Amino acid sequence: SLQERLQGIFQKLKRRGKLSEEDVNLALREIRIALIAADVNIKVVKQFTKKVKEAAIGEEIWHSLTPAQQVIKIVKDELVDLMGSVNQKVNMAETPPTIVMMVGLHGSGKTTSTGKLAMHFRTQGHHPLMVATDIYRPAAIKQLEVLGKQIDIPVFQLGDKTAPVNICRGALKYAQDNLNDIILIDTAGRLHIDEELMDELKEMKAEIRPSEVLLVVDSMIGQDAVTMAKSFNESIGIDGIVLTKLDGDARGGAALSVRAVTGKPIKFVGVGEKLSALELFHPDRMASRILG
Amino acid sequence: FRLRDVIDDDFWDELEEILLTADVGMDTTEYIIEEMKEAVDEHYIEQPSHLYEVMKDKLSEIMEKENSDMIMNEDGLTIILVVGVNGTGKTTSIAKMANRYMQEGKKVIIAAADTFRAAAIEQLEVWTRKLDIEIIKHKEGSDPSAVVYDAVVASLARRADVLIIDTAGRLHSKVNLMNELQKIRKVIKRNCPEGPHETLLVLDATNGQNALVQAKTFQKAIDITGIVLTKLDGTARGGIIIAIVHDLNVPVKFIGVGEGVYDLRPFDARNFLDALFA
Ligand SMILES: Nc1nc2c(ncn2[C@@H]2O[C@H](COP(=O)(O)OP(=O)(O)OP(=O)(O)O)[C@@H](O)[C@H]2O)c(=O)[nH]1
Ligand SMILES: Nc1nc2c(ncn2[C@@H]2O[C@H](COP(=O)(O)OP(=O)(O)OP(=O)(O)O)[C@@H](O)[C@H]2O)c(=O)[nH]1
Ligand SMILES: [Mg+2]
Ligand SMILES: [Mg+2]
Repeated sequence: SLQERLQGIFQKLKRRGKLSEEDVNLALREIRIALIAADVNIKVVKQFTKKVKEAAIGEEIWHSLTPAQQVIKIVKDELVDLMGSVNQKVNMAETPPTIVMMVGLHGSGKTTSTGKLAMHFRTQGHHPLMVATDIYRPAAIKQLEVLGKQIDIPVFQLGDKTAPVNICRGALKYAQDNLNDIILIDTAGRLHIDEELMDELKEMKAEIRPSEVLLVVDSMIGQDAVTMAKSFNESIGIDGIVLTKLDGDARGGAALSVRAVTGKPIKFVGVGEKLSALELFHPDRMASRILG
Repeated sequence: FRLRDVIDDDFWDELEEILLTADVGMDTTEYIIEEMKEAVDEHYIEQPSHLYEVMKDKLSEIMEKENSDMIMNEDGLTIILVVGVNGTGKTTSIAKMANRYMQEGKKVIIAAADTFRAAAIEQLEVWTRKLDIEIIKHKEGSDPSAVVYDAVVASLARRADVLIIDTAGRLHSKVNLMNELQKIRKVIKRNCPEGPHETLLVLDATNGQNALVQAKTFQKAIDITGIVLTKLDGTARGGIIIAIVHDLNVPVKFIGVGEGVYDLRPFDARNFLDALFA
């Protein structure tokens, strides 16, 4: 573990007496290795270890009795500081309905998370409506309808021959008539480098003006997390992140990367395939997981 | 090409950055750099472009396996079991493979053994209708092993050339779900002793180091014979596959490069490496 490796380093260093800049860098190297192994983006790791170094030097820990533990604590605190957010709630509209748009790469868990959020909001006393705008993936609309049936939440769809922006328009009208106060828009998986599909998203966003755009990210994602998140944020602007499949054993360094590059908070985590498997994001738990 | 025209410390730093960014992972990156430093000394390499060719040669040796082609049963049924974690592209890859075999004149049957996920069977049915292929399915919620049993028996009876089995996505860390796969494999073996002829693990190229854990866990549970690496049409490079192929001694058989039925290519190590270092 990182703690054991740091202890090994500090044992050697203590025997040699005073600590040099190079010795400090040895410890930072171990932290870097641990974070890269956890899939934190290498550029984010560089910035992060710099912050840790400053914090560590400022604390004069290098001569303490338990330097390894102290370093780990500093690293964890920095991780929590970076990933933590005061506001983990979905931005609600001033006047209903609140519109939430789910976006992200293929297979990241958007459709399932749409169902989970619908269930979450209904538990809080809202009247959600889910909207099926994935007109590309075979049986995508059916998938959302099946989820809707499971939790008795309506799904608005206009089939797969109508443009997503028009489906959204129809959904707004439907929500008005049926007094739905939260509209959850499931969108098709897309590459951030697919101009046409990113334009489609821009068009939808301009039309329905959501108060919340959630980027759904698979927690197993590697270095590409930064390129992808930056691109989605620059193209359409995101408000928050949903990190999925955390019931697996991926270290989830993407949590740090995506937060670092977009500045947006992780609001929810997916912890299973059931629609009840949605939790609020806990930065301290995520920090421990990333450090392994 | 690269901005560097000399092999110096900056060059090695840049190479490390390229490899790590491609998800090659720390251990494999260190290994590659050590090997290349030796190569520079042994062969007096001076040009970065020359070193890149040497590196690609070396990595091609690791990635090219003699059994990179699909193992087809020339006189009887070939059973292909497709597995992997959630959302990697199993169902889509199966449609692509089915299309390929049909175009080769083979009789293909597909088993819808994902009886769990919402509209999983319907998703496969859209494909089988489009390709005009027979699908063996039960109701949602039924036992996947029962679907597999019916599919193997039907494929043998109907003298199909290829049976491709779609399974539900499952996290490798879930023991009961991995046990379910072992049960499916037993059902296949009981009714077709030489099967499954191929057990393909579908990996998402956007995954990081966890892909190696996935591969090792699946291999331990049900013995993987090949890998399909999907979503290489994105910006992720799938570099973790180098460690996977090396450590598991399993070949990559296909890559997925899009959502369309033709977006499947046989794995070519050199093309893959050219793209990785592009
Ligand atoms: N174990 C686990 N599986 C999940 C989680 N969230 C989603 N899944 C599974 O991941 C797979 C993909 O989920 P989808 O909701 O279809 O993903 P998507 O982003 O809508 O996919 P596309 O629409 O094709 O882009 C399914 O098998 C889901 O059951 C999670 O938190 N944990
Ligand atoms: N861009 C791209 N998308 C792909 C590729 N392969 C699959 N997809 C997309 O990835 C998403 C998930 O594909 P599926 O075939 O449903 O994945 P799966 O592994 O069967 O998912 P589960 O059964 O839920 O575990 C869909 O949106 C596919 O269109 C690929 O090679 N490139
Ligand atoms: Mg979807
Ligand atoms: Mg599937």
